[in-house]
Amino acid sequence: MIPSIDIRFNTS
Amino acid sequence: SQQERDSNPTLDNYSDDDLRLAQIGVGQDKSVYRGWWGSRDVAIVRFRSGNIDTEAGAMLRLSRHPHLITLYGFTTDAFGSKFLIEELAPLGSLDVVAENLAQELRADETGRQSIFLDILHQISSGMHGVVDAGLLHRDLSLRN
Repeated sequence: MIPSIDIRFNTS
Repeated sequence: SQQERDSNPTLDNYSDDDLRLAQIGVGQDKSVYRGWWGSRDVAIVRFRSGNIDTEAGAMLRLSRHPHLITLYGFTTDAFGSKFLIEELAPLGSLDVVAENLAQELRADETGRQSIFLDILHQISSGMHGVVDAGLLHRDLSLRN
């Protein structure tokens, strides 16, 4: 199973 | 699912500008963005079609390997689009790295051979990992 993880885009 | 979306509140708020600014690569069937998972730098891969399950399945068959990108997980946005979250190659695409290195090595005749052999060894080792997993890549190239 692939874990569902919480990410953010890096826009800098 | 709603549960997946609830676990990714920040991803529901991204804009087209965020996507444009974070983009680090684009291919025929996918775009790659830079992001964070906690304090870790990650690559966020968005597929144009339904290829995500094929790619995820292939990456899951690969064991952890020092010369292959690691799959960390996936995430889903408010529109139901799925993204694969992968290890970020900090130096960027290997074709660009190799091109830059080639220019440097033209000025370093003594170190050239051992550095090239080291690079070839690392690439071969990674490809061996793919073969060991029983996978057929079908699009091997420096950029991939």
